[in-house]
Amino acid sequence: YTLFPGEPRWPRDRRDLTYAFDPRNPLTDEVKGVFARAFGRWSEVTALNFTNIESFTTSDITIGFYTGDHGDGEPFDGVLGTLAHAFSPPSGKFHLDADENWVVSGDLDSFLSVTAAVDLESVAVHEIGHLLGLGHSSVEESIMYPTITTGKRKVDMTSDDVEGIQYLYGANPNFNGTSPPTATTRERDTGSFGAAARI
Amino acid sequence: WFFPNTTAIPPSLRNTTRVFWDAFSNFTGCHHGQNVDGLFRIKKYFQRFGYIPETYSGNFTDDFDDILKNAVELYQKNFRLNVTGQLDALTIKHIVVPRCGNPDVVNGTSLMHNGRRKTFEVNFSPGGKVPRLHTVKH
Repeated sequence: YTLFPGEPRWPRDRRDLTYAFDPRNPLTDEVKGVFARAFGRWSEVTALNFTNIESFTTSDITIGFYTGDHGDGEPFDGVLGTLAHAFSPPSGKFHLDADENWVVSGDLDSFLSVTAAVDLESVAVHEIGHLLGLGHSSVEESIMYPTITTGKRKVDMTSDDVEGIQYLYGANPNFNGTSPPTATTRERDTGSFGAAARI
Repeated sequence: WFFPNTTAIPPSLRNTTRVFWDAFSNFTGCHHGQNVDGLFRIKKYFQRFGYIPETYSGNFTDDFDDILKNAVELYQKNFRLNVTGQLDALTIKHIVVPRCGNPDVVNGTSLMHNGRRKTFEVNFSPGGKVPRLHTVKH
């Protein structure tokens, strides 16, 4: 795992972080639920909690889908190319390219035949890692690897990711074991965690 | 564009051509010393992700110069490719894969190497013309 220069992180007195969606993006509960699951994957292994709130202006983390030049000097480039970006702590800005074909269900059936679709949760988990202070990793299996192949779903934390986030914030007291969670995608998506995390 | 699953994606959108980066395939095989029409665009790509510092902005040519060679080599190290310094097929294949927009190299420091919290610093000469690659293991 890697960290941003200077190892920025959310301060000790801010372990319960809020996130909000840009009100200009009319997102369904299903889409918001994808982000809730993605945040949950990080809070599962470290001492951070995330709560969705309505107030976009006061939230610690702000999430928005935008196209092209959206004002931060890092314009999106249409379908594929760059998919999203996020800023290091304590900025909390998380931007996604609205031009992508985002798949929100996590369903992998026939996914491999689609070359221009991207799994939203996979990208969300990666970008949240940036929001929390992790940089890109050269471990290809890790969440924080910079690229994602279209038609692939990658949401499982590797030991590289877990070690990185626990270096920054410590372990979740309820996270027993040093190895990353091994639940399968299907177990997670139908289990109590996935359901409870939905907004 | 949100789709509940892949079957919901209209056929016309399923195999959309990548707008910009697929064109990079034309640079496959390019190496140091060549001048290839449009090569400046791949320098912009590398600059976007931190492999070429912002100080070089606006001065890109189509020459495969030392600046580009060093950027390619660092990219290849980061992605554990064979470090050839050339835009070989495997390197190009990696470049066109969709990716996060965050840079891999921040303020001249690449953090993307194998191992825990190793950092590799990329220092550039004060004159700003000939970059010098210098790695430091922390």
